[in-house]
Amino acid sequence: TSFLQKLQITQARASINGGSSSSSQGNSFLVPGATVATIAMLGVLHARRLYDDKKVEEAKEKGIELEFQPDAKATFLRLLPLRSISRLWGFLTSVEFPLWLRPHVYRAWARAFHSNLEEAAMPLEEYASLRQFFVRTLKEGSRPIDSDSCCLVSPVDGTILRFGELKEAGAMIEQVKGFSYSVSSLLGASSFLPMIAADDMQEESNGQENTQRDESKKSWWTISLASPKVRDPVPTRPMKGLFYCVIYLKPGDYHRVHSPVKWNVLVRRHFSGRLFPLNERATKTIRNLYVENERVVLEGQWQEGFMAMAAIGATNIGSIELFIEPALRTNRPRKKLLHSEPPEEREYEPKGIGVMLKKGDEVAAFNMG
Amino acid sequence: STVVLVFQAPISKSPKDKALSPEFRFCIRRGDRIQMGQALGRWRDS
Repeated sequence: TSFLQKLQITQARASINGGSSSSSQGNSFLVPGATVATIAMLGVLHARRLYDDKKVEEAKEKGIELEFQPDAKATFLRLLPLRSISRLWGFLTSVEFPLWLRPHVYRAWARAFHSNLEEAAMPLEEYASLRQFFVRTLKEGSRPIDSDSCCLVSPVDGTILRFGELKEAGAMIEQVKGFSYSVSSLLGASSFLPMIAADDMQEESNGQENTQRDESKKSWWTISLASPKVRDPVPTRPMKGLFYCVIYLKPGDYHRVHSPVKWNVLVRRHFSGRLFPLNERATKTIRNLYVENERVVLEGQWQEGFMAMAAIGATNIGSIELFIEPALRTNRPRKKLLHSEPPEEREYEPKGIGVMLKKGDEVAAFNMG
Repeated sequence: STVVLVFQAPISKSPKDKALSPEFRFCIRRGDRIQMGQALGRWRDS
């Protein structure tokens, strides 16, 4: 502000003194002035963001949970054409760099997002574009697969956000404190998710342990006024032994998805939803983030029963490439205005066997844009 | 981008003697960095 005030004073003095030369001198200050002001503003915003992130980290260390706080930014994001932005980002990152520039760009990316370039399978010059570099494969042996036959391995590189056993009615996963989403909404209504009627669950548990039955707080008139979505004629609970794990991939992480166990993929579902960002800030401000975003769900069976893996896209990493079904195209231009289209489903052949995957097999990749 | 896994895993049939039960247990903590191929959880061979 003081800089702009000085600039105005300089301009006023110039106009008092008169003369075209001094007026043009005043104008020539305007462009660098605006640039400096913009840079300063961006600097302040960045500093504030770093400060906020530090506060969040400190809160986490103290064991304080993040709470869901919808804000104006979330509302603003809903108005943006995020799919078009994502596709434009994909186009820009597909532009090929000249050979001499490639190592510089990729080293800068690695420095900014903490990637390990030593692990890249090919020399940096061989990745023609940032998009190609982003989905790079790794040198053999970079990711040894745990050989224990009684373990389930991580399908990706990333940060563990949530994990646990699904016990509550409706099989809900907590997005952040104060807001949860149901697994059946994430995987699709036609999912083979092992659920049983809440009454059956009661009978089942009677023989093992005494559980207190949850009293429903809804009266008949609140149910009748509620939307049809809320009305569930048969309340269901997940069967015992149903677990979940949510893993977040940062932009610098290895972005290929592998098989967590030996299993048979029977069905693929593609939800062509929105493309909100998936960072920590977004998870605590955008409601139903994982359920609204575009995603590919693979569902099948392993030696212990049900297995499902959902790969969820974001604005910057909008498309999901499936190696077991190369024809699948995601992040396509949207033709309909509605975001709540039913998922596109494909059952893999042969029926009941589907596609067999071994532990560690490459299944999919997240692409830029 | 995010990956969500949902799966059935072995559970303890008897609440007693948990140490010897074939129950599935996660071997991770929230906020941990994990690499592809590292164990998320284990169970005992029954």
